Amino acid sequence: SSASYYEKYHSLNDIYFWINQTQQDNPNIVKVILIGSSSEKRPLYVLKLSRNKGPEKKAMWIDCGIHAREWISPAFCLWFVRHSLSFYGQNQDITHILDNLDVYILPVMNPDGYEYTWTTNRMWRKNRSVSKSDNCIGADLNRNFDANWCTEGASDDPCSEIYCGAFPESEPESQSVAHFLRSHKDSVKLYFSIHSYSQMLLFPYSCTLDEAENHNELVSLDMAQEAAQKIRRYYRNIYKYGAGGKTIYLAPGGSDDWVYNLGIKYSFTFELQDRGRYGFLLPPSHITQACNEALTALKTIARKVIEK
Amino acid sequence: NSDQVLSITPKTQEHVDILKNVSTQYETSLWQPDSPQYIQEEMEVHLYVPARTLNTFSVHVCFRVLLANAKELIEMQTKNETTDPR
Repeated sequence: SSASYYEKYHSLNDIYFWINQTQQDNPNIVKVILIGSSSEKRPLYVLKLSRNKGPEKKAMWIDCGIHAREWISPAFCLWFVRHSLSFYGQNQDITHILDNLDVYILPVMNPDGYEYTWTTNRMWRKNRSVSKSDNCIGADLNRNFDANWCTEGASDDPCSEIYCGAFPESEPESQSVAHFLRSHKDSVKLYFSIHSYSQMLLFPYSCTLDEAENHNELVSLDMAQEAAQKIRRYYRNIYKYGAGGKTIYLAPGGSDDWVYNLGIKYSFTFELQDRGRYGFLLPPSHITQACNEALTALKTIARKVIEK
Repeated sequence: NSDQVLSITPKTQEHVDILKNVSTQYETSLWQPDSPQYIQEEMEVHLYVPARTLNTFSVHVCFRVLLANAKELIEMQTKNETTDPR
């Protein structure tokens, strides 16, 4: 693919084609894993990047596209894969990361919603599951995980944008991710969920105002703060950082909190560009900077976790 | 003639109620916060309003236009480029 491919948004079919092509072009490094399917039975593919054969390494997980309208998020996952494949051996950070970690990447966690934003309603947020008791469609996948599920900050109304679903992991998309991470919890040490917008580096908790056990470590100079400082230094852009609940508002049922409670103690949610002007309609001309600054933050944190 | 994104900061509880109503009863999309239930005084609200709705309602609350050409941006992003080398 040409570099310009990554500076555009792509339809779901294009992304499925890209996943297949990426595996075919890099058979020794990239493996495609089917972890489940969506409400409308679209496949959920995870790319596993693994540089060295041999015993299972520790791993990092990145998911993109939980919320359908946040198009920059899948664009980042594609960007990350391209960066990993193109700059291994040239860029110190990515070389170090791939030498020490396997990487699992889920480019589109909500394929039904993503397709719907391309074809019908650009502003759709949730998945597309049909509620049995109501005419309303979709649950908020980031309210559907089992972390203080459906308490203050979520809604039990199927018509709400923050509908938590019928029960924890009621949605096949969140269930598939949870199942995969449960079965890989001994190897996955670092979790990233990529969202937009508002430029933030968040970590648990969002489901309570309580601080995580290792709050000071997550916020410290060598983690979120260092990542935000690097973005500011290299890209002259300001990212806020902090625990989700205190930095934004209470939002229970999020994937990052659930992952943290599962035992993956380095769990982050990134909110990419911008701070509101373009919001979910971030122009393609901004994709490069949005992805590069998120990549800087991700690499900063990943290197620190490898050290630890 | 185009969809717009408005930034509105409610100053009173009445403003909050108006915004909650507008973002649930009309064909608008709340960009920020995630849901009307989070709207509160002094919180910046971003609201996507389709052109057809812009013509039919008015809110008596100060606002600024964040994005005046949302429709054009959407068209630009979904443009099918046959020249793409892939």
